[in-house]
Amino acid sequence: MTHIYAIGNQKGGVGKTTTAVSLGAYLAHRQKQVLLVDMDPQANATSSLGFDKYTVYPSVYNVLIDGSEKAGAFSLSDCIRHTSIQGLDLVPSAPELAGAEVELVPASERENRLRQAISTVLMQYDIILIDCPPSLGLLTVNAVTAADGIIIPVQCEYLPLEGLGALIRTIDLVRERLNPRLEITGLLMTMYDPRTNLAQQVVDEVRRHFPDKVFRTIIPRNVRLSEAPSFGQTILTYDPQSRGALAYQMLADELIQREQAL
Amino acid sequence: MTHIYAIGNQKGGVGKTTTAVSLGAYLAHRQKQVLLVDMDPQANATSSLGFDKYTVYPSVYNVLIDGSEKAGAFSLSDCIRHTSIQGLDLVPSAPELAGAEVELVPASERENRLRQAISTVLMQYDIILIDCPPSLGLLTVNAVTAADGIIIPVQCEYLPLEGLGALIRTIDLVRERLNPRLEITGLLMTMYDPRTNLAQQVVDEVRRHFPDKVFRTIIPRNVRLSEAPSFGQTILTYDPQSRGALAYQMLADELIQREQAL
Ligand SMILES: Nc1ncnc2c1ncn2[C@@H]1O[C@H](COP(=O)(O)OP(=O)(O)OP(=O)(O)O)[C@@H](O)[C@H]1O
Ligand SMILES: Nc1ncnc2c1ncn2[C@@H]1O[C@H](COP(=O)(O)OP(=O)(O)OP(=O)(O)O)[C@@H](O)[C@H]1O
Ligand SMILES: [Mg+2]
Ligand SMILES: [Mg+2]
Repeated sequence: MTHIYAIGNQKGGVGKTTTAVSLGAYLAHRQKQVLLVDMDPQANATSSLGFDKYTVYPSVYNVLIDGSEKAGAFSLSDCIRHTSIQGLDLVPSAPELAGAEVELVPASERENRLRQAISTVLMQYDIILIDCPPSLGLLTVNAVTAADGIIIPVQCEYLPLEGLGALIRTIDLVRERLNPRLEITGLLMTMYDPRTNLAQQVVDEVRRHFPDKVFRTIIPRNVRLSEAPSFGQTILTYDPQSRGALAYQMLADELIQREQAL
Repeated sequence: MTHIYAIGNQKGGVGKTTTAVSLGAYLAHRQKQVLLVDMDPQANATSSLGFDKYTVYPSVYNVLIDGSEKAGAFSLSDCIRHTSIQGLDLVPSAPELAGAEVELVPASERENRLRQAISTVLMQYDIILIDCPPSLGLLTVNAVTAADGIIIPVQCEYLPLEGLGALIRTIDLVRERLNPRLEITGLLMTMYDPRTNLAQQVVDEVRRHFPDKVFRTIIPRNVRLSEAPSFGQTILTYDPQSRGALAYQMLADELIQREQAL
């Protein structure tokens, strides 16, 4: 049974890409077959895994825009690349994805394009992770329409807390109209800095609003996580003993446990 | 002569809103008449200044969607609110702005809507700041089409550095097709943490790529900046002695000096 998770939050800079890449690496490390789909035109997940977003072709853009009906259209498996991590594959993004939201306005099935594409490769993977851009537009809607669950990174600060209401409402709308199986897999507290009171206050607030929905694992603020992408490496190979690496390892184990309990 | 600055960068969480609100407060503190336009559907600038984005009406959304041709349409001055800071006014945002990108696809003059709206209030202000969402879509295009210059916050980390190329290309395109006077006012280094080597490496890299375009003022990482919005206050009233406050005060002075030199 393949599990598909979107990693999303319209608030910018909360750790979506860092979570998608690091969690993907540790799930592969635990012998899961993992596919990471980069649905962000910034293509940060693509470059964090060592690929050049300006030259990679085809990318997820080609699959979304062509759709399955055009002759000679690319399938999702045409885009799949192996990464330096055994068991972690990538569907890369590219800058032209930025135009997809407007280009797809007149298209049929525009919210279901990614779900249809993913269904052609589903059996090859245990887990599929989808990195989302910082918006609630069509790319994020495609991601949560394709997914079984959404993992919501929440930076331990005030402004990221504020936007959760709009995100939950969008998730509810997608569940009603496009994807009845969509659930909130969990909220993941990120960039936790024990030296500030604010961080603990935010964690307590989120736990109060979303009882039973917050991952036990908390990701600390750890500079090694922000250094790894500049080497095109995940934290698993860049600094496996760092606090950031150990936290994402714990998160992978917690997610696997949750899946087994289902 | 009114100066209009867009504060933009499609990378999420780099300090766009914090800069718009803090810089706006210190420019007003220096006796400038300042208008802050919130062009982000997250409406973080609106809430950082103590307004409720769910009840504020009309908002910038109504001005953009109605345009000037509809009877009974709202003008920009219908939306202007005074804030708790003397000399700082706000045009608030609201969540329905998220739909504007798609709603404006068939509209005429869709990139010029904000420029046309701002031209009706120009004479009342010395400086107009526009807070942008984390994307290069129609809302950001409207902002840079209305502006004389763009201030680009760059977080002192690797991933934010990566996206600068795409942003510069978009600015060049807008200058060619929509707004010939658009220039890069400056790149502002934010969340500088002297304890990490990465921060200084990023600053050096940005200075090398963009000589003469990087503000001398560097904004340090300072938790007081992230606490202020939870009280609906700017750093000017929340903690004027903090390192974050002093840095934004210096930035306001540097910007005023640059304007006088023009
Ligand atoms: N736990 C952490 N500790 C320290 N730095 C982190 C951590 N997680 C992420 N970062 C850094 O913070 C910045 C923002 O993280 P990231 O890019 O993963 O967020 P995002 O939500 O994907 O952003 P966007 O909204 O632009 O897609 C990056 O420079 C990243 O390297
Ligand atoms: N210099 C700073 N030191 C510490 N925290 C900061 C600093 N500047 C901003 N922050 C905090 O970092 C987070 C991101 O900042 P902010 O929301 O201003 O970025 P943004 O670029 O506007 O994000 P978005 O892309 O979502 O619009 C916020 O929680 C903010 O309070
Ligand atoms: Mg990202
Ligand atoms: Mg913002």
